[in-house]
Amino acid sequence: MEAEVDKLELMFQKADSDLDCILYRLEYEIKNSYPDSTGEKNPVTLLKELSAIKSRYQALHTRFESVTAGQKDTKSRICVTLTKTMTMMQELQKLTDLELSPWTEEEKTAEDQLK
Amino acid sequence: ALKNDANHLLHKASLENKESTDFLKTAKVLMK
Amino acid sequence: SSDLEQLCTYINEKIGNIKHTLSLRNCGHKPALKTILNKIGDEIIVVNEILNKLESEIEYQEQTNNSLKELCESLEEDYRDVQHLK
Repeated sequence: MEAEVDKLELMFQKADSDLDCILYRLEYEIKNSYPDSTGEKNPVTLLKELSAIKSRYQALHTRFESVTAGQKDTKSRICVTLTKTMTMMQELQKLTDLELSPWTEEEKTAEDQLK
Repeated sequence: ALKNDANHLLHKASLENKESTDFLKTAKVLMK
Repeated sequence: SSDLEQLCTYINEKIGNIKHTLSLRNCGHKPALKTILNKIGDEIIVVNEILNKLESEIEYQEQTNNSLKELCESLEEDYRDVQHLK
């Protein structure tokens, strides 16, 4: 049984390298039939560039999703902390009867926007 | 399709950026 | 059996790739297909430019994210100070 498995493994390895060889020779033939002097890219190069930009797009998409998720989390933390801080400031103001300077229009607008 | 997807994502990213920049400015006003 | 399946998938993918490339072998010499190839080449350049812009937007977004994080940390510190005051 062991010998059979080894034999099968060798067959698969040979098939694999034969396929690599076929692909290499095919690509070589296509590249040769497209002298770069024409300034046009041969189909093989285009195919490779196409798959390159597809994976580049996927990578950027993943990066965008993760940075957007991170930003959402930070923004909500900022809103929560700001609200808690302002509430506590008001409590402190009552406790100490301290008169804080009234909010400017800009600050009021900013608070509304964050809300 | 890939070109449209890339354009769509570019548009989304620039919107996100504008919104985050505004948010940052607003939060900084309240920080003062 | 899953290993064997993986192996078969791997070999089939390679065969598919070769078939794909074979179909390309003659397409460049037919004028109509040659035009399509050139169009694909142009589109690739356009898409790469869009991806360059997208990459710089994402880099800007990552910088904004860092500023937001710094702001958040300093806010949380302020909150702790106010809590301590109270």
